[in-house]
Amino acid sequence: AARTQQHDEL
Amino acid sequence: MNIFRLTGDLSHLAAIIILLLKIWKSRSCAGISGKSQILFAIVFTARYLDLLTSFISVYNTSMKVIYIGCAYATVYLIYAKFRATYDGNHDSFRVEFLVVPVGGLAVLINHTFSPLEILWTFSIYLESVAILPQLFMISKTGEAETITTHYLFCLGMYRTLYLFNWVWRFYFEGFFDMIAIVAGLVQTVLYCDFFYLYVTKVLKGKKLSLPA
Repeated sequence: AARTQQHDEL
Repeated sequence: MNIFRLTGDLSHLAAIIILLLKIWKSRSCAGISGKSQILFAIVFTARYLDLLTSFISVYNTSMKVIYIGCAYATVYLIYAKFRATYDGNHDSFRVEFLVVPVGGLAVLINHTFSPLEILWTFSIYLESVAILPQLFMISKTGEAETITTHYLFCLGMYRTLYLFNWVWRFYFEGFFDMIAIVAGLVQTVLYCDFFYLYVTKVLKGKKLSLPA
C-alpha cells in the first residue's frame, strides 16, 4: 500500500 | 490539501467548539457523554504524539494543538467544573468493551510494529467507535438537545468528508491508507442512523426524540 512515511492528516 | 480534507477539518473543529460553547454557555453538560469525551481525548493524545517527532506544516501543528487542548478542556468542564450537571447514570456504556478489543487490534493490524505507529493505529480504531457512549446515552434517554445534534452532525460529517478526501487522494496522488479508510468507513456508518434522524427531524425544526 502506498503511504507516506509520516501521517500528514489530522 | 484538498477541499474535502479542509472542510472535514473545519467541520471537526466546528463540532469541538460547538460542544465547548454549549457546555460553557449553559453551564451544564446534561446529555453529554463524558465517556465519549474521554475517549476523544485519548484518541488525540495517542495520535498526535508525532507533534514531538515530525513537523508537517504550521496548519497541521496548530490544528493538532487546538484539538488536543479543546478535548482536555471539554473533559475538564464535564468532570470538574460542571460535574454536578453530569448525567453519569445515563452514561453507562462499558468503555472497556471498546478500548480492549481496539487495543488488541492495533497491536495485530498496523503498518509498522513500533510504539508510535501502534499508538497511531490505536487512535484511528478508537476514534471510529468513540462516539458509541454518546449515541448509547441518547438511545437511553430517548432524546437530545438540538445543539447536541448539531455537534454530532458536524462530528459525523468530518469523517464522511475525509472519505471523499481519500478518494481524491487515491486518484490524484496514488495515496491510500487502508487502516484509515476502513476505520473511517466504520465511523461513518455508525452515524448513518443519526444522520437520518437529523435530516428528517432536526432540520425540520423538531427536537430529536426517539419513540419510547
